[in-house]
Amino acid sequence: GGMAMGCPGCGVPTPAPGPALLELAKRQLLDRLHLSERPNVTRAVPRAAVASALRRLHPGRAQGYEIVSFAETGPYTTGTLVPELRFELSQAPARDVEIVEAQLWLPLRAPGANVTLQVMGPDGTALSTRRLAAGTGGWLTFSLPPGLHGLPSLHLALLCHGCTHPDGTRLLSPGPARRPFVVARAQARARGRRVGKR
Amino acid sequence: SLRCAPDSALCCLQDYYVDFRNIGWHDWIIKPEGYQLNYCVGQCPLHVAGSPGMAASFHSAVLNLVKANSIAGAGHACCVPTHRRPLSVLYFDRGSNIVKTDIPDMIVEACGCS
Repeated sequence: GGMAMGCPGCGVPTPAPGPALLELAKRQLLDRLHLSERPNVTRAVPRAAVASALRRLHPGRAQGYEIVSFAETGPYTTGTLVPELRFELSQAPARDVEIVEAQLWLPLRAPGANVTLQVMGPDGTALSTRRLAAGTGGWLTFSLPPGLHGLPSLHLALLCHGCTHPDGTRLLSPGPARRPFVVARAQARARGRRVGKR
Repeated sequence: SLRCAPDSALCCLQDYYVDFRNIGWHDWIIKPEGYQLNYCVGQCPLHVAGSPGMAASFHSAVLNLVKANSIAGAGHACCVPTHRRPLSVLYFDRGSNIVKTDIPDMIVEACGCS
């Protein structure tokens, strides 16, 4: 009895509610998010695009990470024939986490005829291909190799076979709520089994 | 586990809600709007430790029986979390990507005397 606030055995005095406790809360949250300081959001993403992407995340997914990277704004072509989508990827938030799955989400217009849309990687290899029936548009997903997410940025080209022009980005129907994005799902790296010895 | 009342001295759970708008973090944390930074505070007199619902574990119950029989060498009982739950966070990282993550054992839900 008669102990001061806090617990001598634990050696951590409990701060009274106020600035000290708020600093403790900030520190605790940043540590658990593996962040050294709070991020400064430089490139604002329209709330509509965020809401649209969040509706496509895996609701109620068990423990794990999901990272959504939005395509850079501005024209989706770099002036060359082969257009491209550019993404600034963030690495998995912690060292013991690996990307296990990545998907590209594209908001597409309905094509006038049956076409085949190909996603080409930075080195020109075809990463993913999907056939689009005439008249079908909306959000479409293309699976990407998880290893791509290890790059600091990702440049993808879209080629359309059967379109009047090979520029696949002409099929995109971009808008504030319709920004192409990549969703990567990460999970804790499986550690070697630890045998406890008594 | 007890929730702290203004005048409680026994080991209890102190609710403390941190609103991210109040600390200027609502621009980069999309969800939730804040989080319960609950913590454990209060004393663990000998007669309390080890009683059902307060002991953090069988080990602490034995330790407290040792103390209750005032055998030398008993340590201090501490008011510590005995149950926690995860916190799901959705935030913008410095590249303006959205990260959704679940932080295990983040919210203290119950306290007990170890």
